Amino acid sequence: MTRVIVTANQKGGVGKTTTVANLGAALAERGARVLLIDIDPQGGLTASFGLDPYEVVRSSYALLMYDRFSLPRALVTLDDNLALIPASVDLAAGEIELGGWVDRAYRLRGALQRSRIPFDFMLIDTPPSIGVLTANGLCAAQEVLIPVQCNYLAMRGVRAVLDSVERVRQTLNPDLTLLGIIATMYRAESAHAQEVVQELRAVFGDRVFHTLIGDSEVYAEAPIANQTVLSYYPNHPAADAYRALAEEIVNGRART
Amino acid sequence: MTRVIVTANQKGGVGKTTTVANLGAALAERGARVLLIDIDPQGGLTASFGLDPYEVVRSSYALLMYDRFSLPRALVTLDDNLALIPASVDLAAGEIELGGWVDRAYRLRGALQRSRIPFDFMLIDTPPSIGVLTANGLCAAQEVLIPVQCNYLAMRGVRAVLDSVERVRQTLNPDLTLLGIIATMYRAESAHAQEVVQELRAVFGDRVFHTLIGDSEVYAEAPIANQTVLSYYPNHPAADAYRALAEEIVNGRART
Ligand SMILES: Nc1ncnc2c1ncn2[C@@H]1O[C@H](COP(=O)(O)OP(=O)(O)OP(=O)(O)O)[C@@H](O)[C@H]1O
Ligand SMILES: Nc1ncnc2c1ncn2[C@@H]1O[C@H](COP(=O)(O)OP(=O)(O)OP(=O)(O)O)[C@@H](O)[C@H]1O
Ligand SMILES: [Mg+2]
Ligand SMILES: [Mg+2]
Repeated sequence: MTRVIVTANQKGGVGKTTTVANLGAALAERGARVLLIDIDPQGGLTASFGLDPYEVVRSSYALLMYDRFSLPRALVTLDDNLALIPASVDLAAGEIELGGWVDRAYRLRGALQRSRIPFDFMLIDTPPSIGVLTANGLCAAQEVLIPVQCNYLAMRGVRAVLDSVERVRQTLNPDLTLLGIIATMYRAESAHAQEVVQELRAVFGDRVFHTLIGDSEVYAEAPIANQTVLSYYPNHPAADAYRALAEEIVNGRART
Repeated sequence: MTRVIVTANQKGGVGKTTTVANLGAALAERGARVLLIDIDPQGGLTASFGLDPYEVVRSSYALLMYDRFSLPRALVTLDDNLALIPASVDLAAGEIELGGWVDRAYRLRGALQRSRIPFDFMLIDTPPSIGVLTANGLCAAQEVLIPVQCNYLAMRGVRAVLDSVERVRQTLNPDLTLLGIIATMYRAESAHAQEVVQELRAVFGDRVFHTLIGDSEVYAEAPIANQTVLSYYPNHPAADAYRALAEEIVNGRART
């Protein structure tokens, strides 16, 4: 049974892309077959593996727009058990083109359902907006993972994401559930960060993962080498953080 | 002569909102009359001054949508010499509603031109996307300020922003110029951050401001008190950083 998880938060720069890349690698390291899907026109996930969204031809754009374009044609193998559907800058036009289509929010869902490749996990990266591309992610998935940065301005966005999830669940995708909230860029020595995490736990209870993703430069360095932290610095605490998150996700903790 | 400066970068979380708020406060502190304009449906700038985009009625949305809605009606006084046009969550609908309008990118420009209030500076905050709201910012302004985070994934976005600016200059707003690129969240002890700044200077020369905005928690703490760093921690280096940027902007350094 494939678990399709969409990583969403309309606030920018909260670690969506970094989470999809490194959580995906951590799940693959455990032997799961993992597909990463980039539907952000800015293609940060795609770029972090060394591909250029300006050059990619067989992309998630084609998957969204053309019923007869099959998933295997866009598949890029990244590593053992780890594959990617890359983004193309054409997705920016796609957001506008899809605007008028009656099934515009279900394009990705349809494409994934037509695919016969037995992945254990599909992880979808979305742009920092609540548009038709993010809607495709929310309709294709059964679970939503919300990364939230450990500071005040970022935290206020969580309620907005949960409202979008609820709207989608009620109108477009009744199967959608909250997988959990993952605190990112946490600095243990920061009183401000500690207060934000306490506040998140007070408000959202055990929908907040026990794992905290610490603030570490290696997350920004690994993409320069076209790698995730798990292959670039496999013994670094930054890699262990996403292993711990993978553990919680596989074993069901923090699931509602 | 009013200088209208739009702060733009489609990458999320790079410090657009923080820059508009604190640069605005630094300019006002020098005696300039400053208007901040929030056209991000997420309303982070509005929220950082204690207003709720879910509650705001007289907002930039009304300013964009209604020819007869005049700027003074939306004006909120924040401090001496510092005012705000707040955002409303209605802007999300506005992005869609404006889609079909022939003059959709010029709505803000028209509203600002109809206003008679003699501001010295208008600073426009935009969302992390290249849509009609950001286009309104790019068409209403003569100068573009691009904040860029000191890490690799964020840096690759600068070229994309410059491409958008060039497209807007050629097709929609020939008056648009690049004011400069401001490096944000800089950590002096980080080799990675130093490399990013060196790379920015190598590629973009003196379009990069001499000022670097350092990484400091107080930028995230000030909004909790509904203030900028300049009023919350006026003697902190974090406040001085934006004073230095204001100095460069007023005295023309880093302008192309
Ligand atoms: N835990 C972390 N510690 C330090 N830096 C991080 C961490 N997670 C992510 N980053 C860095 O912060 C920046 C923003 O992260 P990322 O791109 O993953 O966020 P995002 O939510 O996908 O952004 P966007 O909304 O623009 O798509 C990137 O440069 C990334 O390398
Ligand atoms: N120099 C800095 N040092 C530390 N934290 C900062 C700094 N500048 C901004 N921040 C914090 O980083 C987060 C992102 O900043 P901000 O909201 O200004 O970025 P943005 O580009 O406007 O994001 P978005 O694309 O989502 O609108 C905020 O929580 C802010 O308080
Ligand atoms: Mg991203
Ligand atoms: Mg912002």
